[in-house]
Amino acid sequence: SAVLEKTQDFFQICDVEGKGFITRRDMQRLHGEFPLSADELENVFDTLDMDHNGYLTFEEFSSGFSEFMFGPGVP
Amino acid sequence: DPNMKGAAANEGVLANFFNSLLSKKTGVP
Repeated sequence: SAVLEKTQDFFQICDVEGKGFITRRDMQRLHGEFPLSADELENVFDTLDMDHNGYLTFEEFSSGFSEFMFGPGVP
Repeated sequence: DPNMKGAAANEGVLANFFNSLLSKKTGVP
């Protein structure tokens, strides 16, 4: 649950307006705050947005994060 | 396989991103 809490924290960093999802534009806003290029941030967005609908939901975000933490296949 | 290379590169970028998030949170009360 500590991981879930962190995931929620991170999601809120990206979703500054509290919409409940992250858009490509939100991601681009992180450029400058993160040591990643705009291209790399877009890559992150595309990788996490698994259904490629342009919206990154909390579920998509957290499954990406848990894959990063624990490896693929862990819910 | 170029697709595999792309996926590996993406993983690196993702790791970079989440590591940045992690370090961003460290030290915040």
